[in-house]
Amino acid sequence: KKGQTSLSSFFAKK
Amino acid sequence: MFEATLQKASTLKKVIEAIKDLVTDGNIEVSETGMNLQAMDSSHVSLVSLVLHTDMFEHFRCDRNVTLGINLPNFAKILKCSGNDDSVTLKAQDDGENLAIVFESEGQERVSEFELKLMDIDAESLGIPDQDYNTNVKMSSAEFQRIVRDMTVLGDTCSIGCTKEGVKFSVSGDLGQGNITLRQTNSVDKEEEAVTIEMDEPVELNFALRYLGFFTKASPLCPRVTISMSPDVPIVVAYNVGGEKDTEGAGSLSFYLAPKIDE
Repeated sequence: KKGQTSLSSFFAKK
Repeated sequence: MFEATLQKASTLKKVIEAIKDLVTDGNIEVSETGMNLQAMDSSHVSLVSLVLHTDMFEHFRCDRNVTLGINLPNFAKILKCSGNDDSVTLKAQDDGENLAIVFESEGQERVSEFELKLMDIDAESLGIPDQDYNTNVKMSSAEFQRIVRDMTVLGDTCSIGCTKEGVKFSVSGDLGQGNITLRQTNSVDKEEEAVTIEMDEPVELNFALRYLGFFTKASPLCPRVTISMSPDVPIVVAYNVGGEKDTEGAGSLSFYLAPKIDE
């Protein structure tokens, strides 16, 4: 089963 | 104040059509370098980054940076009122509550004026690292759209794998499985249909087809799409705006999508 990751785990908040 | 004229209203119409289903509200930041929009979808899985440089515009004046908080589906409704060959002028006061949108036909015999109410949007902004990707695939945007549509018939997650030989899209679901491989083509009659792959190492990642489907709504903007991947980072699906084929346009519309990973 594949789980969706979130963008915030790759790109830092500005 | 801000005032900018784009010779082809259709370009702006295609841009907004391409993002309005993914992002409802977004801040367009206007500065002396041009217009930029960065927005995430409501589940924070994908991100849209639009860059329109001043070179694209026939006329561009921005005295002070302005943030235009825009409801994109509503903006799209107004842009639909433009004629195919109309120009569009956007105008906003520094602290204005409206964006003025003026369409003019080629011979200037028809002028349509609209105003769109601006919104206060509290949007989170992400810093996108300026990175080199392991793999860059350039292909026909229509072909990419077709593959994403075909994959969606079988499942909701697509694996995109790339080697020097080609790029392979695979899907599996309740009714079965399927895959489509595009081989790298060096000589084709139609340049727009060529598949070019630049890569360091083979890479394979999984993505939600629902989002890839949203991205392909940008296909009318440009006959070519660039797909960039590196292991364990978001994919980038990028279209030139206002340019031709592979040449750098004066603008770009890029979509980022976080990968799916084994749970």
